Amino acid sequence: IIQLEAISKIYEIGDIKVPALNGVDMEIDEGEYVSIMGPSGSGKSTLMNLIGCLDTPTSGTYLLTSENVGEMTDNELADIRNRRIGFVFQTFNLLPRANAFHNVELPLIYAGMSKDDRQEKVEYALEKVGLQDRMKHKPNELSGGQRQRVAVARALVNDPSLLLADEPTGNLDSATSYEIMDLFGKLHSSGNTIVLVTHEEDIAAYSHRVVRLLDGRISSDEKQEPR
Amino acid sequence: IIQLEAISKIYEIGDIKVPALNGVDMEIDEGEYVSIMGPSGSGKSTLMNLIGCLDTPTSGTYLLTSENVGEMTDNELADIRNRRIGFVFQTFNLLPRANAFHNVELPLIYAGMSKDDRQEKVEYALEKVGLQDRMKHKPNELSGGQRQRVAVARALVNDPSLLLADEPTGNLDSATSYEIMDLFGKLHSSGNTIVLVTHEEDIAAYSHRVVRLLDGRISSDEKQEPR
Ligand SMILES: Nc1ncnc2c1ncn2[C@@H]1O[C@H](COP(=O)(O)OP(=O)(O)OP(=O)(O)O)[C@@H](O)[C@H]1O
Ligand SMILES: Nc1ncnc2c1ncn2[C@@H]1O[C@H](COP(=O)(O)OP(=O)(O)OP(=O)(O)O)[C@@H](O)[C@H]1O
Ligand SMILES: [Mg+2]
Ligand SMILES: [Mg+2]
Repeated sequence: IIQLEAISKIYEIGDIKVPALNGVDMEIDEGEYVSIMGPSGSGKSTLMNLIGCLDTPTSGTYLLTSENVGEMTDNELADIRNRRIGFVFQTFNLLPRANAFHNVELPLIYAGMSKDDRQEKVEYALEKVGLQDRMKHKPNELSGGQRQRVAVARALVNDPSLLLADEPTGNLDSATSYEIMDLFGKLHSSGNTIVLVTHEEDIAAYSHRVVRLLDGRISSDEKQEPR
Repeated sequence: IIQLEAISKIYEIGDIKVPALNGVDMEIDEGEYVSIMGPSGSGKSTLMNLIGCLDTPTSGTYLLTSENVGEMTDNELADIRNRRIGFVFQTFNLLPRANAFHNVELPLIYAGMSKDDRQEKVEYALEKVGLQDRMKHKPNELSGGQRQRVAVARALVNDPSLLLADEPTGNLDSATSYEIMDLFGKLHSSGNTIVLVTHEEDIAAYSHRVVRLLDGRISSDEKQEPR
């Protein structure tokens, strides 16, 4: 489903070049459950943004279900992002003026779902992450971990075939973290693909394969027995 | 140094009341190293904001070095915040348009320090958190964990007598987290007071006392042998 070949990403600030990814080759098959680990600044979020079609590489080829993403139009990219990919951002990226309900509802509006169906799906998604009593709260009326869970609910609400989660448990206590991992586990066992960035070994233990980044390159890529 | 008596905090959204803290009694002596743990939404950040004079309780008394914070003027509160307290926010709270150097420099400008002294102190603080090569980067040109480390550098730059750190390692890999904990250890061994919110047991293990919150109340408060 995901084929990355010789991918590099170089950010530019003025005349300074910052290499974030230096030649990454990686393939992820449909239905896999992969975690991406590595030190702070090693390029994990940059890689996730490329996989999620939120950014383009400086060089290299990215095939998503055999189609070359580099040759897609903006409309095609937006369509893939909205319909097939669920993205949990490291910084949550919630709409500040919308409450939890409306933030989670957004992908369903893009998908053209009816109001009654949306109501049911959003309430179910927020209940799954334990926020049924916080539906009307805006992001700044929620705790850090509650905001993160709204971001998780929004990513899961449309049953995505590909879930990209960047540090989805960074602000959560262990019990709440494991509840989120159970949700991911259910999505995975229905045949969907999960790519998860984490720095927590006990969270990566849920995945079936661990890819480690170091200074913008893959330093190891190993299958494992999940917990 | 910190005496909280019957502290409660009730947020109001329209006509809904959200009790975040329900009667908290806690004393922290000068030079202590305390961690605050508890589930997501249990009131940890609310408690930290009250201790850091960033918010006022709905009821109860807060004495900081025996002075009643509830009776202080805004100027006195701002003075305490800027000169004596270093705060690492759960959401970093960096100025988006200022680079890493200028974000860390801010407390020193408030303290009226000379430009040359500021230059030296800021470079030293950013070097300590491993970001000497990212001084000119703005927050959106940094990784999540790098932004968090800029927030840590800003809190430590003025050698605060009280450090309040809310989830300072949530976005960091273990090696980088332990480097930050070493910095906190040095600040503590010079006689300063540290209050640290974390959901990570291995981070709380550095502290000498663990206070656990549950639904806005203290459920346990125990001294421990630090690692
Ligand atoms: N501005 C606000 N308005 C209304 N409710 C709020 C506001 N800020 C926080 N809350 C609520 O108060 C409760 C405590 O929030 P707080 O941020 O202190 O929790 P926390 O322990 O820091 O959680 P986390 O570990 O997720 O960061 C939460 O249930 C939250 O929804
Ligand atoms: N917009 C940008 N402009 C310039 N440099 C950037 C930009 N975004 C990221 N970088 C740099 O690229 C490198 C990789 O960043 P990235 O966010 O991918 O790291 P990461 O592995 O996700 O780190 P973390 O675990 O701290 O979130 C970092 O060193 C960072 O400073
Ligand atoms: Mg990142
Ligand atoms: Mg919090």
